[in-house]
Amino acid sequence: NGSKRTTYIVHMAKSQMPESFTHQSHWYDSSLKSVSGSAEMLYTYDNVIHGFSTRLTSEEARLLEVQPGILSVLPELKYELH
Amino acid sequence: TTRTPQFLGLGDNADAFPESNSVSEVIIGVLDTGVWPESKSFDDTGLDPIPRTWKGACESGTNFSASNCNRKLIGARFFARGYEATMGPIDESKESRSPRDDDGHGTHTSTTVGGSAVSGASLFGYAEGAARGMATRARVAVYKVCWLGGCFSSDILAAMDKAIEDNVHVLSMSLGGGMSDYYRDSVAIGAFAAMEKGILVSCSAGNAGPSPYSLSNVAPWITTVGAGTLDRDFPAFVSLGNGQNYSGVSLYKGMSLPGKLLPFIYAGNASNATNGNLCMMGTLIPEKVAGKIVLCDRGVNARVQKGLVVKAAGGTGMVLANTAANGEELVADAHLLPATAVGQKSGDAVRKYLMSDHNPTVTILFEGTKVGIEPSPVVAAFSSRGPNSITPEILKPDLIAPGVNILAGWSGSVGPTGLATDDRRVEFNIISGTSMSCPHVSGLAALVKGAHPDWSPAAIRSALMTTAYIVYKNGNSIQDIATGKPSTPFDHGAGHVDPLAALNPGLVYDLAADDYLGFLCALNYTESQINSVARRQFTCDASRKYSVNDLNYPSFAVNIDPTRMGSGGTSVFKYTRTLTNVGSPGTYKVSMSSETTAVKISVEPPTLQFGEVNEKKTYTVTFTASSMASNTNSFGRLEWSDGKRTVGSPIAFSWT
Repeated sequence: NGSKRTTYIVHMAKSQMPESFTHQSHWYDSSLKSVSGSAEMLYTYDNVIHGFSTRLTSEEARLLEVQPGILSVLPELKYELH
Repeated sequence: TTRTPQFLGLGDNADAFPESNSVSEVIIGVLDTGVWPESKSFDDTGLDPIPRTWKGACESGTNFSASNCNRKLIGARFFARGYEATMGPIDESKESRSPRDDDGHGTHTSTTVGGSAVSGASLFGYAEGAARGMATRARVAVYKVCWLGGCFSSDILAAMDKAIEDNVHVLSMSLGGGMSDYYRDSVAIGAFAAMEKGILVSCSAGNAGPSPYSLSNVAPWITTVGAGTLDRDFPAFVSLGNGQNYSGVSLYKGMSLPGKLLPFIYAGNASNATNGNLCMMGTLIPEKVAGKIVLCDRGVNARVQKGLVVKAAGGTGMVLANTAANGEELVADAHLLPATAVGQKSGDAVRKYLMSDHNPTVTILFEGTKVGIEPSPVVAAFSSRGPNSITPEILKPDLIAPGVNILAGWSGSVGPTGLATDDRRVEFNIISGTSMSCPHVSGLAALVKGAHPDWSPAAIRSALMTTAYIVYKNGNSIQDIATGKPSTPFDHGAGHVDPLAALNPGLVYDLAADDYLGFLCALNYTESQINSVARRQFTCDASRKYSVNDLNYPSFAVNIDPTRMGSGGTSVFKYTRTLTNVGSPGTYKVSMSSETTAVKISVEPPTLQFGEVNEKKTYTVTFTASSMASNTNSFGRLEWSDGKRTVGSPIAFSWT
């Protein structure tokens, strides 16, 4: 189902952030908006990665992957207690 | 925990640790199911004010407020956006949308890592004693990332992100998720960032043992912890009508069985289901089991649920018998009816009796708690095993610690079995898993951090690994309960943790973030993949020859391809290592041992002389391997000793 949204973790190359953005969160937001008008960020990450998590359709994920500054768009994984 | 402090040598050696001062500056973050703050293990009596470096918070939510934190439990946060995005809004009638632990697991791990001392702790009288965490004066901060439906990587990453910002010193993570490359694994990625900030990340190895290649959390910047037993048991004997007795274990407390033999039936003969032997929900025929003790085979559904199924069908008691999948490993449970668990051999004998006797009878004799069990520790069958499936050149697990039948704090909103129908409430529970061994090592790492605040995560791990032991006091090798034979480095890594020795290792194998970047280059990671892990552009030096073998790890894994032997029928592998002096001046001499004559080991130079603290010396090990059949494994050990201290490294040889 192409319209079904799942969670992705989007890794971005901070060194490629255009100078027109004053803060990385604005760049993340702009990148996301370029592929989806409705997707919202779940989290933005500052320390563990440069990037964010969001809900996307598989087509939106594919489009985002080829945007400038995107390192990877990885599907969320489920972990379990040991 | 009770017993583990004594078992680890902490009980009678309190003065050896810098408990009162520097350890109280150490903050341990625990990512788990949250916390039950009312546990006595979070009593903050006598603790100094919260360290000034702390930037965390105590978040409020369902049945949880900032007033639930204190000088022991200094932080509590919850991360549910990823979970709710996939699973829908949290049903607050079933779980708390707050840091509160409705499961028990998070309270167990967080009290194990740093709980205050509580006298008279027990589970229904079992394992009675003074319970304490490994680092009783360290501070605990919990990050709830696991919910009824699981733990999602977007939430885990967010929690690690915040824990780094909050300024924790150790991160304890008793969770895992399959086997992904490091650049796809959120725990590995988050742990890399934590490591760069000087935070030691300790993770459970997984419970997928004894199968080989079953480890999770194998990134070399993570400390990977397997599980062993204590010298404590909870015997409950099966006494058959033919006069034979078989030993088992149980934590049952409640109405006693009548003091006579009772009718006994095999579940497979009391069911119309093809899997009736497993005592799955709704498979037992009440008319056949009423008033009887039922033998159920272990596997598929939860052990405690089998007891519930027998009880619901009118059974009086249960004997839970292992099959080949579990061998002789016995895990004690607080069953809802009189029940005991027996190993495969005993189970086979009891099954044979059930099949051969026309009127089988049985009773169960509960013996309480026994300590001084030998041999101990033994590697738990469930503890995940090497080789490392992602990078076979890095030997994992790193070490083992107590993880079987561990008593620690529990949630007040769930019974000891975790079953919805279990309305008993306990302050402490006894459970098993590498989830339990991981916080032992996290807490011990906090003690080492307290004693040596300037040590890197790699140096602390090195101290824990190189001082771990692999033989009992009688000189015999630590056993693997899955085989009944000596365990190998694929089972126990560097060995069983010995915290007193870890305080003064003499020498350490140190590593910094740049070393791990070189490691990623050696794995032929692309710039983009390295950037995903390390959060920065890093170009591998095309003129440099990177080798995974040269990562300054405190262990060795030598992978030999029999199809690529040299002209003399041998392959030569060179490993370079650098030791840093963290003790007094000394001259260390090397010694090697190996099970196999198929690999010759030489070390150059064979003697290292250290003067100043932080002085570094490099050595090279050369392994010259002859051909062996594919899938052959053999093991050895390399030790540096100055006569007082021994710095040991396991070696694994694998012919692929």
